[in-house]
Amino acid sequence: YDDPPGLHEKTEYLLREWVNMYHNASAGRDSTKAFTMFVHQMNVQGILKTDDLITRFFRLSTEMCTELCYRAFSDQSNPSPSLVRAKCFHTLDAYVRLITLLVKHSGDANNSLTKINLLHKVLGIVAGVLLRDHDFRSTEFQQLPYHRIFIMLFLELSAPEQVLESISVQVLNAFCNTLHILQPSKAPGFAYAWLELVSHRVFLGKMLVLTPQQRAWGMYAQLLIDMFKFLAPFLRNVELPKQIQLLYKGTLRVLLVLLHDFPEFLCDYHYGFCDVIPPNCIQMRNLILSAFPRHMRLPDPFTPNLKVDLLPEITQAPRVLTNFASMIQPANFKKDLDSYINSRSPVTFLSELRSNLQVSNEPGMRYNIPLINALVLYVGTQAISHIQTKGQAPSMGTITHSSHMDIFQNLAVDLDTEGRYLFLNAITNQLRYPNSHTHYFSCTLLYLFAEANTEAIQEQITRVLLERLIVNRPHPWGLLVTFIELIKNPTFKFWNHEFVRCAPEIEKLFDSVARSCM
Amino acid sequence: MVMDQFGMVGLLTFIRAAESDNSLVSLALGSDLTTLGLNLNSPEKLYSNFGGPWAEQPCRPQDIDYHVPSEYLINQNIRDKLASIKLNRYGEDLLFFLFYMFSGDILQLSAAAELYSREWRFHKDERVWITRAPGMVPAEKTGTYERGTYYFFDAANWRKVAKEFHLEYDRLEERPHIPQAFPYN
Amino acid sequence: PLTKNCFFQSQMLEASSQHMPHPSDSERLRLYFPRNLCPTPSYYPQS
Repeated sequence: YDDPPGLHEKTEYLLREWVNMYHNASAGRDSTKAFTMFVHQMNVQGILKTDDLITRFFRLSTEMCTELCYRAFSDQSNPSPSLVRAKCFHTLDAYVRLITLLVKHSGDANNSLTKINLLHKVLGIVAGVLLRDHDFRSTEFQQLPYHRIFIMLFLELSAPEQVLESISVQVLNAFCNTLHILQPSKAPGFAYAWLELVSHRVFLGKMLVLTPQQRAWGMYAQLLIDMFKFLAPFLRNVELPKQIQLLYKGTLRVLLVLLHDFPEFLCDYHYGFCDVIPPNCIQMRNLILSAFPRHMRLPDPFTPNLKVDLLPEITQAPRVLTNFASMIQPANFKKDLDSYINSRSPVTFLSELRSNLQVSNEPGMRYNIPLINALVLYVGTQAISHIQTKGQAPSMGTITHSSHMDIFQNLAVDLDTEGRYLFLNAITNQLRYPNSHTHYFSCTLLYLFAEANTEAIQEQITRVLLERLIVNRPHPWGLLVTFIELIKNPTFKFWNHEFVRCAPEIEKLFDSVARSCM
Repeated sequence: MVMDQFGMVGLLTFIRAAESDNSLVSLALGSDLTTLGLNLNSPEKLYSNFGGPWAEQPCRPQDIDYHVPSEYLINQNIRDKLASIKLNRYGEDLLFFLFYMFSGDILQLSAAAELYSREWRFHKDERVWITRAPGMVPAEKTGTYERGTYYFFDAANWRKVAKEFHLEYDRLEERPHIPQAFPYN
Repeated sequence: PLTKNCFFQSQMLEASSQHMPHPSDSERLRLYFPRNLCPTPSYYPQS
């Protein structure tokens, strides 16, 4: 780093000075007296002269603080974890206060740009030191010092002070950027602390409640997607050693808090989450799909003769904040898709559809799952608009004989079992609380079952529904309503199929669900 | 029928495998999410005292930092000047407060031990502290039980309540044992 | 099949699960009433 000669010693001297001043009784309220004197010392030492020197000062300080913690961890004379922590926090908390005061007092009181720029700089430096430490020490890496710096800095910058409240959204943005850089896939040794930070009660409150117009919801959704992406390979391969189980269970806890406190957040971002959660991670996906707006009262799915299409909300489109249409690539495929939807041409579109969705011949990896999900939701929403422009509402009668249904029926017939499983999953992922998507895709699934030209299609529709029903609660309302219709309505002749009785467990499962329905 | 992993047989195979492989269960059948230490029926928001992804309990009131004037905080330098915590100097009221507020903490055990030494006993079934009403001898007393008038500490209403009670000695907790733990300071 | 990077990630996760974050890591240093978590009898009030 070509640090100028003597900078390391100067930094060490200043840091030591500051820690003593911070803990000194004469530090004054929030260390402001000590800070005034210390900034003078930094000036005398020339640290604040250039941006480069400030950057070096923060990097060296961060390295010294973390180094001190590693020494405390390895100091055998300290058996007590509490004492080790007290020793580390003695320095780390002082360092955090210094950063906080420098951020608060940099530039004029109302010049938020210099404050935020400095915060971005410091967070970036701490993240850089963490990543380098993570790579260098590998399994000896310890998350504690970095976790402490981030959480205490966040809490200090969340204090109810005018100067901080005026930059609160930018502060959140800076922390989300940093957490995104440090996402578990990039620093797995920091993953537990990362999830602790992301789910800290103050962070949740700031991100999901206190920031007006839900402006931080998109940032928070991105952080959850970072976690799902990290867990996905392990969950898909059902490789759940203890350390993964711990992280998976911790993520479930966080999702439960979101389901209970912020269901609208899960409703809005369900699509992006289900795009990265592996298809076999059923309970976590059910949890997300079970969210419904708090003002809504869901009719009991087991209500006899429930008239779903008479529910007031059933014609309203849910908010989907992911731009799924833009995920339909490449552009000429999207162009052909739109052309086919509008005019059923080119006629080759259907016969080429499967090859557009396939990405390899590797079993279990054959298809582009995000593309299938986007295609299904896009075609479905186009169909709903088309039906509604005719002044109708989605129903078993209005969804048929359309280019949209051509596409769905073609996929049901033409795909192999893996592709069809993913296709049916994409449809079932839309079975949520009463809204137009739930209703349209529920009718579509039942229509595909009724019109199936092979029993395999009906079997796989049953499989996709059943595997979501046999897991522990919660279960999405739309899933229950659809399955009950399938097994109750004689039109579908459900009970005649061999696969209903393929094994005692399966038969028992169907009977128990049927009994709860009757 | 579909004979690969994408049909009913595939699901059945996974369910059967999960019966013998615990790591599969959490995916195949999911877990009972009501056992993760979150009160999912709470009318209150959970996030404001969420203990974190690894916590089996919500935060206790004293675990949550509130923005208080820095003068309220104990500074490192005066820590040693403050009297150390000696439970035998505190009244019953404070001992009960520490017992009920510091669940899962050494302090809960320490308060219990001090109450024990003041002739309070914790009833393991009633889950309440009781002591003999002063000056009241048991109406009946044997080697295994006694009957008489006792004071129950009613934590809900925070007061002592006199009650007639048939007291089985073996339902009373022995003297609480305080594990050798590393004090913070 | 899990990639080599997945195995590295699992290894790193396993190592860091040996020193999980402690609730007090996210709290102001408690000089007077520090957390001293310890197992208490199940019949004691737990929350």
